[in-house]
Amino acid sequence: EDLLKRNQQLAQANGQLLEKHGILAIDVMGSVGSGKTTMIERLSSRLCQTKTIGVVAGDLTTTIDADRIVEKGAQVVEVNTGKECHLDANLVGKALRELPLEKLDLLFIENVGNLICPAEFPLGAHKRLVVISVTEGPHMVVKHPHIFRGADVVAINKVELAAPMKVDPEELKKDVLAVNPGAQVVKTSLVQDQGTKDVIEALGLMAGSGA
Amino acid sequence: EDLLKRNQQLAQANGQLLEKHGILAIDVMGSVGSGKTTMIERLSSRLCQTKTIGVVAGDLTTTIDADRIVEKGAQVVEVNTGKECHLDANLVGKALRELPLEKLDLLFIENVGNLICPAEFPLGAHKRLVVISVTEGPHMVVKHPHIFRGADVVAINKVELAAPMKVDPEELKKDVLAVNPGAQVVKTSLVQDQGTKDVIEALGLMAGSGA
Ligand SMILES: Nc1nc2c(ncn2[C@@H]2O[C@H](COP(=O)(O)OP(=O)(O)OP(=O)(O)O)[C@@H](O)[C@H]2O)c(=O)[nH]1
Ligand SMILES: Nc1nc2c(ncn2[C@@H]2O[C@H](COP(=O)(O)OP(=O)(O)OP(=O)(O)O)[C@@H](O)[C@H]2O)c(=O)[nH]1
Ligand SMILES: [Mg+2]
Ligand SMILES: [Mg+2]
Repeated sequence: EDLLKRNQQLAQANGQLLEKHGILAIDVMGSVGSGKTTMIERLSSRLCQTKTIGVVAGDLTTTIDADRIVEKGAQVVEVNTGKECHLDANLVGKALRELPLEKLDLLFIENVGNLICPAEFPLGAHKRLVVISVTEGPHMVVKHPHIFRGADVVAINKVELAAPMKVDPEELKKDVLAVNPGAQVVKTSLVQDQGTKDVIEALGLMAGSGA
Repeated sequence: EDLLKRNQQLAQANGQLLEKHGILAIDVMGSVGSGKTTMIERLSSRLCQTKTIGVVAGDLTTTIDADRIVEKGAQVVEVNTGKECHLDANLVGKALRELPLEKLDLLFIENVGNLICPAEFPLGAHKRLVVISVTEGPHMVVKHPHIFRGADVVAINKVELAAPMKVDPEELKKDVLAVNPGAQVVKTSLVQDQGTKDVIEALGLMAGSGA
């Protein structure tokens, strides 16, 4: 399918540009409201003293997420995808050109809230972090295998609401490992900044930061 | 865009087939885990004594939702969309042919969990019901205007979790009415079967059922 092939080429170009500047890039994916922006806020707050952070915030039409992240000290470029249900390597490539790449150490790309389409469109990032929420119920992993197969780290968020939701985070973790034994699964309650350190470790961001 | 035009034609054909058999059809949309299946379960339980109900359950690869709904006395046809991020009129048309249309009064179509793609693909239903959850945070309506513009009824679900989420259902209702003043907005806690009667009324399903 030409669209996918073209995206793959542009993703490679992005990857090379990031490599050239020694920037580690992380594609943050997940369903609507699962906690992607809160994740980026938490990670940025913990790492901003030792790393210069850039963020590409993808959304359909608003700047709500970009505005939140700017307050955490990151360089933010916001991308609007219109009616497109996923970010693509082309949009990300354009956003990269607006960032001070020579200064950045770390880049977070917040994808559009969607558990399906982003799986098919790599952006050129080094790692893929998928954020899901226990408030979506017990089946979201088994229902959307593709996105979990491509994940390096999976954060099961809002775990403090697992009890009223009657959802067991341990079961969700098993579901992830069943489709992707190599994935690192972390339980988080990002609203309380819990689990952030585990995510940093799982993403391999600890080296040299002494966090 | 040819794909959209073709879908529009097939949607019209579905609409005509449903009309011919006097079936009221409702397209149930919403984000991942917002409560679409629970909504259909609740509506079916309340209406099954007075109406014969059919359901088309759309999902990527599993039969989890279809299996749940069968237990509520509805005639269920399950459709797998593979990697497609929305149901389309073609898939629904095929599903209709597997249902005992001459017997049905009411049809629910559960769309794939996605707040973006389904907005562009009408299925031939008479009404569109969008189910969102307070657990997604305060911004999901303003971030996804298209799907709310096309909605007849919007259910704001899991309201019993609004307090721990620090989300105000009244604000979400205002956001919906801002993009679609004609929409009927109902607050629900479907896990406790609360708000179901209001949804039935909003969908115009009360006539002759004396519910
Ligand atoms: N209860 C609870 N709420 C959380 C947690 N993490 C995030 N939230 C809330 O969930 C809502 C959505 O969080 P966001 O970080 O905006 O989620 P998102 O994935 O970026 O959402 P979109 O970009 O709109 O798809 C907000 O109201 C957050 O405050 C958590 O651990 N527990
Ligand atoms: N706390 C709470 N949980 C609810 C409510 N309604 C549904 N749920 C739960 O939320 C989870 C998801 O509900 P579903 O009805 O499967 O949602 P869905 O929209 O059909 O999900 P998908 O088809 O997988 O996208 C399940 O664990 C439900 O029991 C509610 O009002 N409150
Ligand atoms: Mg966000
Ligand atoms: Mg469902």
